[in-house]
Parts: sequence; C-alpha cells; structure tokens
Amino acid sequence: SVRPPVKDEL
Amino acid sequence: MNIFRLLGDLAHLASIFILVHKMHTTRSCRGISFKTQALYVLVFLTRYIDLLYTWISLYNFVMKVFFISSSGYILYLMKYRFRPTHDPSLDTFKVEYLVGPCFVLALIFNYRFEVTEILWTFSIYLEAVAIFPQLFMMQRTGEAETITTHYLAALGAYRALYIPNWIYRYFTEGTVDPIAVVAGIVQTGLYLDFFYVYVTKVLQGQKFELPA
Repeated sequence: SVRPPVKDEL
Repeated sequence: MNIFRLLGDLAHLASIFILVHKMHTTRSCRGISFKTQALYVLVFLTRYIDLLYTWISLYNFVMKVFFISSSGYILYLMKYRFRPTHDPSLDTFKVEYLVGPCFVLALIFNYRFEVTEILWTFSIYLEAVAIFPQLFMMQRTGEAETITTHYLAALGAYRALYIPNWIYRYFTEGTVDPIAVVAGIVQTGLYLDFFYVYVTKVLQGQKFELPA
C-alpha cells in the first residue's frame, strides 16, 4: 500500500 | 536516509561550494545567471518555511539553513561584490514565464489547499525549471567555463540521484510523493542535453562549446 508523503527530504 | 539521497544532498552541497569557489578564484560571476540564482533563493525560502514549525532532524535543519544562507550569499556576491562582472544583457530569460505557471500549477495540483502546502508545491515545480535562465544564457553565448560546467553537473546530479532514492523508498517504506517524483524527473530531463556535452567533451578535457 502507498502511504502519503512525509516531507523529510530537502 | 539511504545512500542515493545522501549522495544527492552531497552533490547539491558540492555544487554550491564549486560555484562560490569559482566566483572567489576568478573574482567574477561571468557565465552565471543571476536569475537562476535568484529563483533558487525563492525555492529555498518557500520550501523551507517549515523550519519555523517542524523539526525533522539535525541533518535536515542544518542543510536547510545552509541552502537558504548560501543561496542568499551567492546573490549578494553577484549583486554587490562581483557586480561589474555580471552582464545582464546575456541574462534575458523572462522569469515571469516560470514563476507564474509554477504558482498556478501549485494552486491546482497539490496535496492540500493550504498556504504552506501550496508554497511547498510551488517550490518543487519552480526548482524543476529554475535552471532555464542559466541554460538559456549558455545557449546564447554557446560556451561555458569548465568550472561552471562542474557546478552544473553537480547540481543536475543532485536531483538525478533523488530518483533511485524515491524508488528505494517505495520498496522499503511504501511511500510515493508523486509531485516530487514527476517534477524531479522533469528537472533531471532538462539536464540531459547538458550531461551529454559534459561527458563527451568536458570530461575528455575539451572546452564546453555548443554547436553554432
């Protein structure tokens, strides 16, 4: 299953 | 954090150090688009506004602060210290054609209709195309200093390395960020022409020259 994105990238 | 993302971030850091190094050693910002650099400041300010209300990690915090401050410093160098070496008549791409559509796209295609979310989305779209004024400038002059091509290669490699990172995260964490992925693929695609000349010419010891 695909979870919504977490904004931990730069 | 995986190896692709780490290498991508390191390439991004390297690109900034190369650019600052170029300006200091040649005491010039010749061949660098002020407009592209100004767009990066806008990208970082709109994306990293979450510094004000979110804590992710020390790594994340330090990198964000570094990208905001270094991009501001580059703008300062171009605008004040090495201003006489910048030729605005070569830097003629209209940034309105990038900022406007990116903002409209961010209003339409986003995860949530909230101010910070729209600013984040806008920064992702704008980053993808922010290199246009720089590429346009090189197209006009038909050449670039070798150090400038190293800067662009590192900058392009950064987002290219995020692509295997996203594939890796899909398989290990089950997360997909369609907005970042699509924009990142577009962004990397814009560098393909440049990468081709970089690998076949600059890395073979020749000067970066475009066919007339």
